[in-house]
Amino acid sequence: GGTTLKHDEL
Amino acid sequence: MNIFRLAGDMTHLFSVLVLLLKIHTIKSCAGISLKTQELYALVFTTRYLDIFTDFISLYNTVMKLIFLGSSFSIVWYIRRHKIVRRSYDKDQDTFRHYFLVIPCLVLAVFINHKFTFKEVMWTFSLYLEAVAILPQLVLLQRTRNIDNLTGQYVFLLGAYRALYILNWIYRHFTEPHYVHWITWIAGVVQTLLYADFFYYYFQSWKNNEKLQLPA
Repeated sequence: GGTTLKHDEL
Repeated sequence: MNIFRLAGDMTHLFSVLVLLLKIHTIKSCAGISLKTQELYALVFTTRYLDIFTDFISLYNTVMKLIFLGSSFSIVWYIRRHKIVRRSYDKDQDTFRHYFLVIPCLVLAVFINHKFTFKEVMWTFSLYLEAVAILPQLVLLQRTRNIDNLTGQYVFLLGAYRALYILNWIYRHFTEPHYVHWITWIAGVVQTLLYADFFYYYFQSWKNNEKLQLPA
């Protein structure tokens, strides 16, 4: 799906 | 970035700096669980594996370095510092790491967003962070009393994750592709774990008495 797996949170 | 996440990050930053400052200033780690601090160092290590590969922002990288540096400094102080280590109560701080690490690792292998090393490690760090406070809460119950700095430390840790929950709700409504149900579940479990501590913390603060956690 369109889940962005970029972890931009700490 | 939204106000909830910024407030959450600042609260989290403040909690680790309060702890580091306390240990550095009074040269004592009385009431602090080394087990929890070691688990946090592991949480940051496994979560920030991408620190040099995926650049998000200067803020993101700086904060990662601060969290890594402060958590390892705290572990170093309690393990190695010639004065601080004397105040470490190893007979009371007996929670077994692997009781938490192994289940989180197994869970991360089976329940993750993508079965890659970095993604499994990242998921592991989420599950571990949710339970990493347990040795500290067990120690607080054993030592019955807690000095207010330790109480503030645990309180700030709980508050940071509660603010993150608000951040996830906000992002869920403002960003169409923002789906991280594993993060949400781990974050809610973590905050619920603190809930009983919150309850007793507020009770003691309201009645203006020393914090007593039930055995």
